[in-house]
Amino acid sequence: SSVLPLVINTWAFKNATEAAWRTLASGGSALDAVESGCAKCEMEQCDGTVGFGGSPNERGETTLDAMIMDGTTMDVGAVGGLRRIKNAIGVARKVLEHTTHTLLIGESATKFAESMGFTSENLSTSASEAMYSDWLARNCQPNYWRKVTPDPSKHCGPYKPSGIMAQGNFPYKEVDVHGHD
Amino acid sequence: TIGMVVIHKEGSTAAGTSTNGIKFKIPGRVGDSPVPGAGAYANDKAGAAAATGDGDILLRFLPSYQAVEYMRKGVDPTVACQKVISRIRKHYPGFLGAVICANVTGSYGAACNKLPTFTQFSFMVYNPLRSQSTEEKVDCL
Repeated sequence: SSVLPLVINTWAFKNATEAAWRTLASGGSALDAVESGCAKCEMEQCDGTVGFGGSPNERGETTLDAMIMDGTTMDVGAVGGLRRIKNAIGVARKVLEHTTHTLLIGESATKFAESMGFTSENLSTSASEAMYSDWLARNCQPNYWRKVTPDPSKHCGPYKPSGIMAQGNFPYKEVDVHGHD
Repeated sequence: TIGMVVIHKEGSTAAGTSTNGIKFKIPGRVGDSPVPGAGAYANDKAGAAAATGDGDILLRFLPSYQAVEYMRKGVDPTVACQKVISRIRKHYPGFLGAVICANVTGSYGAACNKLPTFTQFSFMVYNPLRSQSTEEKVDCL
């Protein structure tokens, strides 16, 4: 077909698209192209929603999720809640290539990454630390708790289950357009 | 989050995602991105797709798998993406979400759920018909 090859990606992350395209142009596979495109975004911290230094959790830590899938073999490699490793898509590729598993998570995924030669380093930046400090100063708003005490719409945790709150109605809360999965 | 779909000139497909998730999540929370069929999915017999948005909702519907299955049945990529968004919207009208879809012939499309703060979705495209990557936008449903 005249319209192949094709690279498309979510959001206006131009450099990621071009990195993937260059990989194809230099003879790489579709899988290689996905890895290089996503890795480019991780390095450039696309919109603050990819890579290190973004989206701190309730403890101020940045963790990364990534997944890569080969549509020919239906093989998949993925990592969730990866700590202290910047190249999450690279680790996902190693899961695909060097294990028969699909998804590794958390500290154990980090140990796997280190065994595959990835360097462990802090994923926080001054920007993510400032974001976290600001969130604490706003009484931990917004957050994702419900049916707990103290009232999560007004207070920080730690939280415990609340029998009284369980009677209430908790409608779906919209996620920030600039803070997505 | 970035979700990416690549169709090789020889027809092989691949898809992937990378994200640092949503801000101020409860530690341990994982969204749709690393889950096959949710964040992304690929199958050489049909095409590939990737989703982005509120991962807590998206991963309940396996939208990327659903989109690829629609395309396997011959549905146009844009329509496949739209059908996926519509299915989720029936349960969560206010969810933040968008999907990109491409089939093995190189046709592609995207769809998103319209919100007051999210009326258009931008995505990037590169194929032999253009000399550089191009930003395209789709109006949300």
